[in-house]
Amino acid sequence: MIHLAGICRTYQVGDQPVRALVDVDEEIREGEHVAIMGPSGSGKSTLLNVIGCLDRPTAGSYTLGGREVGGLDDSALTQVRRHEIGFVFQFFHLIPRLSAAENVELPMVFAGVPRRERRQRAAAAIAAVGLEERAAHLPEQLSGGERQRVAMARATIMRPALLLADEPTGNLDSKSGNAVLEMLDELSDNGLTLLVVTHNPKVAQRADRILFLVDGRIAKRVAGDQV
Amino acid sequence: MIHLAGICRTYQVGDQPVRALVDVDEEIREGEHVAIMGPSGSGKSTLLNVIGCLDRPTAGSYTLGGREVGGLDDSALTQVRRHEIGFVFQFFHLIPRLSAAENVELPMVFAGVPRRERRQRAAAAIAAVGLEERAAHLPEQLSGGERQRVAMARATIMRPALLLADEPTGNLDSKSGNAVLEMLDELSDNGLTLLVVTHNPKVAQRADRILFLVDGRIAKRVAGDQV
Ligand SMILES: Nc1ncnc2c1ncn2[C@@H]1O[C@H](COP(=O)(O)OP(=O)(O)OP(=O)(O)O)[C@@H](O)[C@H]1O
Ligand SMILES: Nc1ncnc2c1ncn2[C@@H]1O[C@H](COP(=O)(O)OP(=O)(O)OP(=O)(O)O)[C@@H](O)[C@H]1O
Ligand SMILES: [Mg+2]
Ligand SMILES: [Mg+2]
Repeated sequence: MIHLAGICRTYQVGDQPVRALVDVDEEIREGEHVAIMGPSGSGKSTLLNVIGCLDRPTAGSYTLGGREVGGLDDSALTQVRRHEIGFVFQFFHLIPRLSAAENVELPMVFAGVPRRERRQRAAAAIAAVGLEERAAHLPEQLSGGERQRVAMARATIMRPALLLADEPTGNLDSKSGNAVLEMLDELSDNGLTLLVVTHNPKVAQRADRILFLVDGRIAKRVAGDQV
Repeated sequence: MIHLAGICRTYQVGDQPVRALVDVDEEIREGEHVAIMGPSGSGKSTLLNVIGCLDRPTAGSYTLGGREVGGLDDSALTQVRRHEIGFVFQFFHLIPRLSAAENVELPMVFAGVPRRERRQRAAAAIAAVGLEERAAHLPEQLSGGERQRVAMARATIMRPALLLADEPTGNLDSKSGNAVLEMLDELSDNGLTLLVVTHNPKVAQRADRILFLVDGRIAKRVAGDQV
């Protein structure tokens, strides 16, 4: 489903190039559950942003579902992103002026889902992450872990074919973290392709396999039960 | 050094009160290293904000270094905060238009430290968290864990008497996380009073003792080696 060949991403800071991704070759099949680990600054979020069509590689080719993504213009890229990919960002990116429930409804608004159905589905998703009593809160009226759970509910509400999660349990205690991971496992069992960036070996162990990034390169690949 | 008596903090969301802290009584002695754990939404960040003079309790009294803090007006509170307390926020709050080095310099600017000394001390602090090559980057040009480390360097640059850290290693791999924790241990050994909110038992174990919050109350207190 995902085919990366020679992917590079270089940032420019003043006159200094920052080589965030270097020659990344990888194939991820439909329905796979892959974890991405590596030191802080090794390129994990950058890799996820490229795969999630939020960022274009500086070089190399990215084929998603058989289609060469690098060749798409911005509006086509936006379509792919909205319809096929769910994203849990490292720092959530909730809309400040929308409540938790309205944030979860947002992808459905874009997809033209009727209002009554949106309300029901958002309420169910919010309950699934244990936040019924916080549905009306704005993001700044939520704790860190509550915002993270809202981001998870929003990313999964359209049952996307591909879900990218950047440190989805980083702000969660073990109980709410496990609830989120079980939710992800269930989606994965139902055919979702799942990529999870994590620093937590317990989270990585649930994957079929793990990619280790070091200085922008894939340094190592292991099976899930070997971490 | 810190004396909390009957501390309550209630938020109002529409017509719903949210009791984030309920009757918190606690004493923290100078030089103690205390960890704060508890489920997502249990009031940990709220407690830290009250102790850090960023938020006022709805009820109860807070005595810091012998002085009743609740009676201070905003400008006096700001003075206390700037001169005596270092804070690592759950989501960092770096100034977007300032580079990593400039963010670290900021407390020294407020304290009137001369420019040359500021530059030297900021460079040393940035090197101590392994970010020499990222000193000129803006926050949006940094990875999540890099921003977290800049926040740590900024919070400790004035060697405050009290340091409050809200999930200081949540975005860090074990290597950079351990580097940060060793830095905190060293400050603690030198007399710093240290409060750390964490979901990670390994981080909590380094404390002298641990407070467990549940629904805004201190539900349990244990010694550091018992978690
Ligand atoms: N500004 C606010 N207005 C209303 N409710 C709030 C506000 N800030 C926090 N809350 C609520 O108060 C409760 C405690 O929040 P707090 O941020 O202290 O939790 P926490 O223990 O730090 O959680 P986490 O582990 O998820 O970071 C949460 O249930 C949250 O929804
Ligand atoms: N917009 C940008 N401009 C310049 N450099 C950047 C930019 N974004 C990220 N970087 C740099 O690229 C490198 C990779 O960043 P990335 O966010 O992918 O790391 P990461 O593996 O997610 O780290 P963490 O575990 O800390 O979240 C980092 O060293 C970072 O400083
Ligand atoms: Mg990252
Ligand atoms: Mg918090």
